[in-house]
Amino acid sequence: MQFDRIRLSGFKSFVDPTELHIEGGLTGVVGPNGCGKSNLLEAIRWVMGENSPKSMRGSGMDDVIFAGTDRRPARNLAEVTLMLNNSARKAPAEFNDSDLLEVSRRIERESGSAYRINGRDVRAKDVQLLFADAATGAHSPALVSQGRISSLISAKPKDRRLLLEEAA
Amino acid sequence: MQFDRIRLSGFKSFVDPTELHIEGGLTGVVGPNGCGKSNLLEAIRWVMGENSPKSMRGSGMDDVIFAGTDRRPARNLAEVTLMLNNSARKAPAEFNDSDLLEVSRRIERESGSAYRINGRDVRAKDVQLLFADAATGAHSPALVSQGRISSLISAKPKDRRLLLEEAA
Amino acid sequence: GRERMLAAFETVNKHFGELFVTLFGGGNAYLELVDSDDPLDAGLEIMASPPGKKLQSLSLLSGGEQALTATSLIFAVFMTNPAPICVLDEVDAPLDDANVERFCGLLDNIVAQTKTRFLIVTHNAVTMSRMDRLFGVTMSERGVSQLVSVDLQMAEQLQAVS
Amino acid sequence: GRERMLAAFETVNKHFGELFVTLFGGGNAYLELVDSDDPLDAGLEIMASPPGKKLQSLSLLSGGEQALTATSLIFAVFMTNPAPICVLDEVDAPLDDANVERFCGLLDNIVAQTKTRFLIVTHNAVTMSRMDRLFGVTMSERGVSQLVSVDLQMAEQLQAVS
Ligand SMILES: Nc1ncnc2c1ncn2[C@@H]1O[C@H](COP(=O)(O)OP(=O)(O)OP(=O)(O)O)[C@@H](O)[C@H]1O
Ligand SMILES: Nc1ncnc2c1ncn2[C@@H]1O[C@H](COP(=O)(O)OP(=O)(O)OP(=O)(O)O)[C@@H](O)[C@H]1O
Ligand SMILES: [Mg+2]
Ligand SMILES: [Mg+2]
Repeated sequence: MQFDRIRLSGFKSFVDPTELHIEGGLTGVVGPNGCGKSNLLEAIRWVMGENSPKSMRGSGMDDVIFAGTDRRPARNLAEVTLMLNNSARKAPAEFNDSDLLEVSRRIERESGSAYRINGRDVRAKDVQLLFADAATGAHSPALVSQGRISSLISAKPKDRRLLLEEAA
Repeated sequence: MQFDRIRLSGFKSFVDPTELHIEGGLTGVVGPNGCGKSNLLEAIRWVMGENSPKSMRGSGMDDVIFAGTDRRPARNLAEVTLMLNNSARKAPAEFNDSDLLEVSRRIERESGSAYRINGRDVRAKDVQLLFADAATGAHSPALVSQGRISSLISAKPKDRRLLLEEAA
Repeated sequence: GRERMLAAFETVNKHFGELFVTLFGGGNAYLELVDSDDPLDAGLEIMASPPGKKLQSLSLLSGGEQALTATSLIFAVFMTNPAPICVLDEVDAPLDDANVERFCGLLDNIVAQTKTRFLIVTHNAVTMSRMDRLFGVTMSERGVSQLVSVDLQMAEQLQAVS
Repeated sequence: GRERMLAAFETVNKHFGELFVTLFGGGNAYLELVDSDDPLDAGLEIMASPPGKKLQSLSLLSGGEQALTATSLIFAVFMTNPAPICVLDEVDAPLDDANVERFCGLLDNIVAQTKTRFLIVTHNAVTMSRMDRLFGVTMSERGVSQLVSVDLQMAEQLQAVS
């Protein structure tokens, strides 16, 4: 599985449709404080099935929907889509007939999230399993959020051991 | 009261006698990771009467004494001296007869700390009061250690309020 | 006890609001005592709205915005009783260049106002360029720290070619 | 359960030791299970000795040394089961230039080894100069984020003159 692109719309400060091409090697993301860099990274974890609002820096799952500014009204809908390259054909059988995998998650205010893979409605669990099989997912140790390093340093030894359990 | 110089010897990684002239305005301290910058700043808090080993990143007060390297043996003694300008003559009466105030703290392994002001033996409390009267001291809010900002951000609201109490 | 706490709160809150605007170049912020009617038992909540953004609790701001807001609070407490010495250990680490410039500008203002002497540990090139002088700490012998004077122009040239 | 945990521990420990040496340019470090004979109930202690320094628990290292050691641990877990995507949000903030260079060198090695794609949020000029491409996030309309492509040479020139 290879991550090719991510599309966001209505997700936190990315209210307008935005597309990021993820190419090979090292891609830097830069910009001033508060401009939305961490939001962009959170979109990746969110579409892979992150279900803890706290780890998305919110109090409820609706907090990822664009909340509005003085000039723009709040939205009621947020959607993130990942375009994955499946030419190695290692996806679960029911999605393995295509070179392209399109995984999307959509949340509507007060009605929860809906997931799709290649246009088909699926459960959150299907999305989580798809990514788990590819050695990634919302809880992958390779997704290092801002402040994760500090909390690892100050964590109690028993909490640090939990990091190992994700490797086991 | 004005801080003019600090002298360290045997204090953490500053085993050899070192003197820093503190001039007016902004003095930057730079250098690679682990070279001793935070140690230097901790010496200032320590000589002003800091008595919590944890806030000096140690488990006991002896941890500030140079612990040795492959080439140098551990020391048994650490000493830090602050040279203060008292030409405004605002120090407590018993030390107010001089333009220069020399405050020093010395710790000997397993025998505790000894304080002096202008060569006279004093108690820790005298040193703490001297600095408290000058709106400074080991717990001054103006001494911002590495990681203090992060812990203020993640502190529970009741713990944050304690910061205010230092202002009251 | 209580009156002094409340008076301190009012003073710090006033300084906090002003310092926030200085450091962010705009916006608005204030402190709130919460969770208890007794100020000696209350929690300190921080509400902030960076320029052009809606008011939110501190926990909802970006990493750099949180750091700059906490810095405003620390300096607000400082301004109620300015110290002759202020020591800052890497407080600029999460800040972007524009915020670092405003931060250094604030330090210059404080120096002019209170004659406080600052010792600022930093890895940040912009901060280094705004200092009045630089000292380097080195460990040419492993495990042993030494203090050296660093030429300001030299440091700037090193930064530019790296 | 337990065997798998212990096997994972051994593998991670081996990677951790190697990655620490890569990131620090020397030294030595290892992990320990403590506080319990049962690996499923134990704590994870980190012992590290940066080049030329004596072995100490993580809590006694400098700020930057702690960050680089924790980064070695995260990558050690990563190497046991490399992911196709790795996202790093400002992990370079407390690092000096030499450590940042070694950190970016490690990322290049991982790319060559596992073909993992990296997204790296940074404010650090050295990191920016080592990226294969840069995207900028801006808020020209307040509160609304936009993604723009950033020219690498342009970014380097801006850093040099600032
Ligand atoms: N649901 C939402 N709707 C609109 N804006 C939001 C929403 N959630 C967060 N934001 C805004 O996103 C901004 C934070 O963005 P983010 O944390 O991505 O910044 P950043 O670029 O990572 O900054 P830093 O460099 O300081 O870490 C804040 O201004 C916040 O108000
Ligand atoms: N008692 C001691 N004797 C000898 N060395 C010590 C002692 N206590 C600490 N050290 C050493 O001091 C070093 C840490 O120094 P310090 O924390 O000042 O680094 P720093 O320059 O602030 O680095 P950073 O930029 O990463 O924050 C460590 O290498 C540690 O081993
Ligand atoms: Mg961020
Ligand atoms: Mg330090």
